[in-house]
This record gives sequence, structure tokens and C-alpha cells, in this order.
Amino acid sequence: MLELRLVQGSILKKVLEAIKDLVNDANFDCSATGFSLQAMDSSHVALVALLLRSEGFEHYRCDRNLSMGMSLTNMAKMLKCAGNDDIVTIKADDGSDTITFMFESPTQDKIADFEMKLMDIDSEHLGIPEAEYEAIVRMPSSEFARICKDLGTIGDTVVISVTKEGVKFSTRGDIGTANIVCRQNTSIDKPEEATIIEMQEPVTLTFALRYMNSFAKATPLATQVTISLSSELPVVVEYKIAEMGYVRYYLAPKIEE
Amino acid sequence: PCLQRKILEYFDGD
Repeated sequence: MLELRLVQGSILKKVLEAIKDLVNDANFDCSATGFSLQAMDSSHVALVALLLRSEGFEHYRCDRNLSMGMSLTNMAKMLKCAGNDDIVTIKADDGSDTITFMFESPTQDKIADFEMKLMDIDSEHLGIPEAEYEAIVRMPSSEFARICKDLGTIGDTVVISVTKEGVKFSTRGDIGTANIVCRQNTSIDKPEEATIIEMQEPVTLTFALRYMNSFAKATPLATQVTISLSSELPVVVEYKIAEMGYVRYYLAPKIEE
Repeated sequence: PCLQRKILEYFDGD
């Protein structure tokens, strides 16, 4: 028996919008720790890891570990039917091949339930090692989204370069080139507008902008984004979900042939 | 020309 009640149901709506374009089908895992997902995109270039901790739910009952295969497209369709202020409850019975999403309006005058078919998904779970990153950039998520969108109109790839001067995003395309430098800016009165750069080593890596623009769909989940870079590792683009967990995207770099 | 690396080159299956 599974029953998860989330008063701020809009979080789940935003999570689905943040991952559905990257991954079509995925297994959601439910355990005492929380509701989680790990999945690669179909090209195996990017990986998304989601965690919604059990403490973040108003009610969290998960009698045994469950892995439920879902079409994220279909799940997003169902969650779009929930109002932004609705309380969302996820329910599943042991051995059932369906999951139910229940939406309650804040005043309890409208209650809807949507039952969705589960699916069998053969997916590999990867072990992601703890790593020390050479550079960690924290910046406003809206700023990062804007940069990726703007650069995507000019080129296909972004070179992210962190030095003690700041973080530079560069692209090159048929029409020309673009460079955007963000310097450290520790706005004490407005922490959500801060750009903070922690650098052990200068690092320069190249990534496909298509994926970065897909990650930026998580912008409504967090005011800040954390970009962790090391020359020998995929970049991690993390959006923290307040008091609940995170959506992390891992993206393998492009290298010179 | 750039070569796109894959996630599986960095992370192993559990």
C-alpha cells in the first residue's frame, strides 16, 4: 500500500514539466526515504535524478519498496488536470497495475481522481559516485535559463569556462559567436540574485545546448541553480526543491575528436 | 568536430 499526500501539489506538476521532455518512460521508486526517480535520456547522454524526501509529504505511507513504471507524458497529462493550489495524493495498492492521483481543491469542494496504467520498464540503475568538483557555480536559475535560450539561437554547443574572473558561457554558429560572462555577485540583501563561484581549479567543458535548454525547464522549481564542473565528470545541474529534495541533471561533455 | 560522450562512460550500473 502506497499513499503519499502532498499539500503543495504544484511541486509535482512542476517536476513533471521539468523531466518529461528528457525522458519518456521511467520507474519511480518509493521507499521509506522518499519518492525518487533515476533515468537516462534515450541517447544515454544525460541522466536525471529526482528525490522528494518522505519528510516533505504531509502523509507518507509506503509499506514496502516499490518501483512503478510510468509514461512521463501520460503522468504529465494527468497532473496538468490538477489546479495549482490543489493537494495531490498518490495512491497505489500492492500488486496493482495502476496508480491513482487524487486532486483536492484547497476548500475541499472539488475532489478528482485519475487512475493511470503502469508499465513494465527495463531500466538500469547507475551508481553515481560522490565527487569533489573543480568548480561550483551558484546563480539565479532564471539567468541560467536566459543564457541557454539566448545561446541556443546562435549555436548548438556551449563552452562553460570557470576562472577566477567568473563563469563564461560561449557559443559559435553560422551567424557568428557569443560570449556571456557572469561575475561573482554576493547580493546579501537578495540571496536569490547572487552568483557565487567556488573554484579549486579553472575548468572548461563543452556541452550540447539542446540538453541545457531541456534542464532549464526545471527553473520554476528553484530560484537558484547549482552547476558543478570537473574535467573528468559529467556536469551536474541541480535545482533544489525547497525542504523536499532536488532534481539533478547529469550531462556528459563533448570532446574534441 | 566534437564527440559526444555518454553517461555510461562515467557511471557504472549498480
